Amino acid sequence: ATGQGNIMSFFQKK
Amino acid sequence: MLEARLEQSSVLKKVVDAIKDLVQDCNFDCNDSGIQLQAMDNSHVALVAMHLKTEGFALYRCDRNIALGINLVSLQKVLRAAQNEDVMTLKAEDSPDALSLVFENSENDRISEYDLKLMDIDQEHLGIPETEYGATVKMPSAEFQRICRDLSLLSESVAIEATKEGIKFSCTGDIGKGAVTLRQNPNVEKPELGTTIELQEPVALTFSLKYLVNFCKASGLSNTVTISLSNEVPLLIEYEMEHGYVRFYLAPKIGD
Repeated sequence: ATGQGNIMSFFQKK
Repeated sequence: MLEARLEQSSVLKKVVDAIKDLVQDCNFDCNDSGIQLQAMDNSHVALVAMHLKTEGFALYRCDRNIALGINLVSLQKVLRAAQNEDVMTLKAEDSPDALSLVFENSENDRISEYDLKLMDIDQEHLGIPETEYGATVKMPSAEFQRICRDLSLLSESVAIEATKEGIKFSCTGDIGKGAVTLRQNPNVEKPELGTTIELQEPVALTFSLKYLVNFCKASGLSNTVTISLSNEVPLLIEYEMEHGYVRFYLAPKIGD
């Protein structure tokens, strides 16, 4: 099974 | 204060149509470069970034940075009152509790005036790093929409592979499987109908089709869509307008 990645693990908070 | 006039209401109507199923409440950040928006969906899987540049407005004035906290469902209700060809003027004070929208028809004999209540939205902004993508594909937006819709009937997710042969979208579901491969095919006379692929390295990633189908609601903004892919980074889907863009970023599926 595959899990869904989270966008916040790629783009950091400003 | 903000005063911004669009020659055609359809521009903002299409932008709102494109993002309203992804995000509900968001800030329209107005400054001297135009109107911008950045928002994530509730599950933090996708991010939308929009920019309507000042050059796209018939008149644009914004003395200070103003954040318009807008519920998109409410905005869409008001925009429904604007005809596509109407001139639209947006006005707001420096610390506004409402956005004023005025729609005027081209004959100049009808003026519609609406006020939309604004909200305080505490929104995080994410820094999007400059990325050299492994593959960049430019193709007709209608074709991309059709592929996503067709494959979404078979499966929840799609594998996208870009190689020197072309770009392949494939999926496997309970009823069977499907795949569409597009080969590079530039159309000299009508570039918007061609497919071009710039490849630095082969890329293979898997994405949720639900999100891709959602992004395709922006197809009305542009005849072409640009899909940028790199292994293990979010997909970028860009709809470029004459004076601005709507960009969607989607986190890939992980593991196997």
